[in-house]
Amino acid sequence: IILDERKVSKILGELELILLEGDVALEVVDKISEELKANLVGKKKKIGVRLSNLVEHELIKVLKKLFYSSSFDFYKYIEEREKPVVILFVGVNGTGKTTTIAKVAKKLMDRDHSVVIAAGDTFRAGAIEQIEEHATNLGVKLIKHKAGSDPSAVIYDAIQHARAKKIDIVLADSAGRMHTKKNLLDQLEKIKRINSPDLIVFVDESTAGNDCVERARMFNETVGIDGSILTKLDADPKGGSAISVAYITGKPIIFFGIGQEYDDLIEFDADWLIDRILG
Amino acid sequence: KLGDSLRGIVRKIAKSSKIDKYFVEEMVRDIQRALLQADVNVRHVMQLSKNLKERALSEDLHPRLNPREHVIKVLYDEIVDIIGKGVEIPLSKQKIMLVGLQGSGKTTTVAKLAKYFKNKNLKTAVICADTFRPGAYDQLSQLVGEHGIGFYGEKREKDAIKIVKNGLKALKDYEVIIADTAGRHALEEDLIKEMIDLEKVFQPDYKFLVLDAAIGQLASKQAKAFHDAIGISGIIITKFDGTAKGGGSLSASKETSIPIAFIGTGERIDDLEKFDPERFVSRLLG
Ligand SMILES: Nc1nc2c(ncn2[C@@H]2O[C@H](COP(=O)(O)OP(=O)(O)OP(=O)(O)O)[C@@H](O)[C@H]2O)c(=O)[nH]1
Ligand SMILES: Nc1nc2c(ncn2[C@@H]2O[C@H](COP(=O)(O)OP(=O)(O)OP(=O)(O)O)[C@@H](O)[C@H]2O)c(=O)[nH]1
Ligand SMILES: [Mg+2]
Ligand SMILES: [Mg+2]
Repeated sequence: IILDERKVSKILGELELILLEGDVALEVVDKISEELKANLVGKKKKIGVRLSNLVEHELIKVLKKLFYSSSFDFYKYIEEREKPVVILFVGVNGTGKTTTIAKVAKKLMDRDHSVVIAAGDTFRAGAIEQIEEHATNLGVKLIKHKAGSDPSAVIYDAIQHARAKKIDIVLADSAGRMHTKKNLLDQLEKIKRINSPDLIVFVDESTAGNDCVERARMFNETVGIDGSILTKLDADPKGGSAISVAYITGKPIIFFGIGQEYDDLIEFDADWLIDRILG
Repeated sequence: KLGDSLRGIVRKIAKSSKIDKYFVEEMVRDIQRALLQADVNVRHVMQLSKNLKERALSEDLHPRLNPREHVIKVLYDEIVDIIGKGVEIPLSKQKIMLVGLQGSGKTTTVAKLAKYFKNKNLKTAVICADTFRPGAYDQLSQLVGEHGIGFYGEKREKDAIKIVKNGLKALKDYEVIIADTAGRHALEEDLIKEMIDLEKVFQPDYKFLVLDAAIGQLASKQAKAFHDAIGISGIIITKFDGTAKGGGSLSASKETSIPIAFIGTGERIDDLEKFDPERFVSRLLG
């Protein structure tokens, strides 16, 4: 049987609603739907095969391709990269950057790496105290300057410290900032220019919906994203924002944050996520 | 984009006292997309568009509105029916409690609300009842520090109930007392229980649920859980200075009948506005 446009569109419409309910951004759902239509309309299907199963199967293929094309072995990268490896964490306000840095520090120390943290948020009230408490809890060295000082200088200081003490990894925190504030994005660009981080990790929350597209795109266009971490998956959103971020950036999702404790960080698993969203 | 497609459709419309069915369907389709893109709950978008279509087609055109304005007016009324026109908080002695998901902007908003009342010449103080988050005490005390706002907290105390009890005694000469609480979500049963216990001890006159403007499809479920637990008086939407449209708050409101009270528009202590339904709806529709 030749697949006709009308029947395929009807099934696509139902799948689109499932993706939207899973927090995949409308813009991304449109693009995925277009790709599916192009792959299916006019093609042949065997008589016994149900159309809805065929379309869903094709959707899963498209989603897997999206993730496999950008897969990345974080630990292998760290092992092989010249030390110190400098990782800068960026994102809008409140997404979980500071807490995620603490979790990543624990993961790396569990694998026998030495870590230093740079208190790169010199702006927000209580930011340095917050990361200092995490560093103390984990027994990690923290480099900090006083509140209001230049974040580029703190991070620079941390990198020099890592070089002098032969520390493997520098995890640099930065203040949350709205992607609508050009001066704040410019500040990130300056941090990047001065410190040349090996990886810029975009931290966003799985509890956000369509806005992930705007934020990921803006951060990617101005400072460049090498990979992303999606937090707060334990609040039980479906996790479609990971699809939005992966689609817009073309870069890997490295971890999911699944809680507020130091061990609440799991490696990204595309098959698991796709299964969760499609129910 | 919604405006361009609507202008294109309006050019084809003939004058009549009832509106053209084809025109309404086109417009409702565009509105659906705008609402979905704004993070309104998918189920709510379907309900809203069904109601909108029925009302727009059955109601007579207002003599002074063109067909497009008629549909927008019907939609505006539907939405304002849900979110309300703001919450009038009396300028008198009262206690206020802020709750919400992790990172939604509660601590910052507690400081902003405190400044709001201080500006109206009410003796205002805040209590840090977040015993979980590292640096919570420092964050809130620094935020209210220079503004003549009272502060109570106990850095080493892990029992939030104790802090609230002690805080109420220490701050008895203040007119407005606002309590900051730790972030929590519906699946954290022990934290939901803590919130219920805090509410019993603090006995707030107003309980605000703080929601990030960018919150997605889980907004209505979370709002319902908070409302079922302690009864919410109003929603405060934060981070409206980003690009997020706040559709999640619309859904939270629809699910629980809680009105929207304030909007946070930045990180500074003055970045708090009273809720304006017209501006909210026009932003929602892009
Ligand atoms: N439930 C849950 N909460 C999280 C997760 N990650 C972070 N949080 C919480 O989210 C809140 C904000 O986390 P922060 O680490 O301060 O976020 P941030 O991005 O550094 O915030 P700013 O620096 O203010 O932009 C805190 O209460 C964290 O404990 C997660 O995976 N799950
Ligand atoms: N741009 C912007 N940032 C905001 C707004 N409200 C809060 N923030 C920022 O969002 C981040 C989180 O705010 P907090 O006040 O720490 O959030 P919280 O709900 O108390 O977080 P937890 O206590 O960890 O649950 C901080 O970086 C704030 O400065 C707002 O209206 N606009
Ligand atoms: Mg932070
Ligand atoms: Mg807080």
